[in-house]
Amino acid sequence: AKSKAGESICSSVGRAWRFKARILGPSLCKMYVPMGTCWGDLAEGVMVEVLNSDTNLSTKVYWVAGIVKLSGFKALLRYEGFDNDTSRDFWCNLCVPEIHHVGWCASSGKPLVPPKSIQLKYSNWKAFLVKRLTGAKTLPPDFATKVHENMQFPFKKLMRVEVVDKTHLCRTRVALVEQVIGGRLRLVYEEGSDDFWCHMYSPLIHSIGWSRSIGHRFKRSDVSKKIDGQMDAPAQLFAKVKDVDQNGEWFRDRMKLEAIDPLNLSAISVATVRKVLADGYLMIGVDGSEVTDGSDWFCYHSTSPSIFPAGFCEINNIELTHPRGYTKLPFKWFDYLRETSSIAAPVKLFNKDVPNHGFRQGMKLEAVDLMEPRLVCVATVTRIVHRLLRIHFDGWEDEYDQWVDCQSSDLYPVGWCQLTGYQLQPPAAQMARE
Amino acid sequence: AVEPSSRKWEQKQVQIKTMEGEFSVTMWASDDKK
Repeated sequence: AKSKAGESICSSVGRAWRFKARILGPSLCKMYVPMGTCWGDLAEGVMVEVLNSDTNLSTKVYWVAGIVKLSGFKALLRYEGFDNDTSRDFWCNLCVPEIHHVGWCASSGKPLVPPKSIQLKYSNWKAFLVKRLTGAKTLPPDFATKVHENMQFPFKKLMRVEVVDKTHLCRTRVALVEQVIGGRLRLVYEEGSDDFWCHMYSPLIHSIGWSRSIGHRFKRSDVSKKIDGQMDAPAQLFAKVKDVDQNGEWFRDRMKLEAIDPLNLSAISVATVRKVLADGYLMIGVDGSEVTDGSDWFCYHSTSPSIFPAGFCEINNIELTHPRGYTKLPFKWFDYLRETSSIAAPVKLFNKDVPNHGFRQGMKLEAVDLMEPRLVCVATVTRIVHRLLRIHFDGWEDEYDQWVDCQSSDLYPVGWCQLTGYQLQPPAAQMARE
Repeated sequence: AVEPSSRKWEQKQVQIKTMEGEFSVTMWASDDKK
């Protein structure tokens, strides 16, 4: 039962993993969603040929419909001839095989047949169609091909990757791709049977050799020989991070900052740079952690949208979670820095880009529950702070909300699960009612 | 018809087939090649 049950039974290791998965989840942008780069062609008014469900004919027949509204991959369609009558409007995923560009029926030898409820509305359907279709937009003829191409993913079963070790968040280990659905990977550790899901562009996974190259801790594998068919996933398949110049003013150990709390993704916490790695990567620890050996430190890139300069929460009216055990409340950064003899990481080192993401409060989407990353759930954007989105899982209490970056590879448009064949978790209340 | 603002769109002759026969209309479709 989603993260609720998981939370109640989770061990510190489990919690640590969930924390890790959550914090590192946000990564790349919507361009990685299938059809993301060509979706701009679609808009209200675009005409398609679609199955005519309002007919007595025994064979499949089609009719022209116009897009009334777009929601994610789904479109509200209205058969031509219904004018302003909304009673027969219907939702349809535009990427399913039943949707075609205008002209497809003729090229396939199938006649267009008007819905029977309006069959007598016009005596000359040809004249009607000429008038309605001339100058209108339709899908490109290769739309179905584009959909197919966009559903091909470069990661294949038995590819080897480096991925965070869910039993020790501060290190990585080798895992094999076991399954790929819609760009999401089910990874199985090379030594063991544990699996977990993440998107192929998740910042959790890297090419073999990444850990050594940046100085990240790594659990060496005792597997001496690769099984037939295994291969290291090519480095170019992974998400790229921005190059950064670490030679000038840069993050240093013990610098303070604010970070989305990996053990509680609903919160942003006081945190510390614990170790500066190469290529712009940082090991971060949440202040007040009960773990003293650093095993819950987690790796962020310096450009990550999940770390913030001290004062970010106060400026943006977000409650900052103070260090566990810190009693001098309300928390004041000035006092805390003085008491801990530390300095705040300079504001200029943080990623301040705010993409024109277009998300608005109240919008629905399909979002990964990063506490249980195999689950993609019905969710709502409830708050927007620059590029940061507050994601609420429909039917669940607010305590399960998550802060997620607008360009996360764990956020998908409505209809993504249907398109990719990934199981969508319905809102909790509906689930209870089946 | 007025050309849509995106230059990716181009005019195409589109064939239509109904029970009453075939004819063509001019529509706009986006073109990847541009």
